[in-house]
Amino acid sequence: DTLSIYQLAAQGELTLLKENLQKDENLVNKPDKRGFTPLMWASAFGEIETVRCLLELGADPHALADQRESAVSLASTGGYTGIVVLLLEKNVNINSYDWNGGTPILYAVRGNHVKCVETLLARGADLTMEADSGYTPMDLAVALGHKKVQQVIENHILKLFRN
Amino acid sequence: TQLPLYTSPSLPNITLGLPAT
Repeated sequence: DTLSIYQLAAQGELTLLKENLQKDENLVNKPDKRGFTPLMWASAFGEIETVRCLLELGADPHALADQRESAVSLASTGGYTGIVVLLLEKNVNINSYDWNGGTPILYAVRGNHVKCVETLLARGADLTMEADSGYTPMDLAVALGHKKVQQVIENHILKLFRN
Repeated sequence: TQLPLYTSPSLPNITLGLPAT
């Protein structure tokens, strides 16, 4: 019973989390000491039902943590495609970047999350944005040897040319 | 029993270990 709202969100303890949030309506968007909100914690740990509930309770999907981390980048890092879709349906910035120069698609490529890369591309992720070290998503897929991801990106580029 | 505590979310360094382009 001493778990913080952040731990409850990360662990998907929805009942206890809702009880806590009902005590104070500002809690739902209260950032922790590094600027992470409960929505970011739930997105980072793949708790999709908690993400859905937090959004219904008024969680701000556009919020950024202290280093400009976003819920959509945290979900993309873990390859949680269902959560990425929920957030994109709230019109979050699909090309949200942080102080690493990271974008959701760069994190999905780095994690070798094929389905997540496909989803981000299908919804307009920018393939030209580079990480601080100059890597585009395609450069990264090649450098890391993620063949399937590389193929998904190539197919997407071919489709763009065809259209 | 104390549930295990999760560490704070973090975004990885995307190109850790890769040569700069």
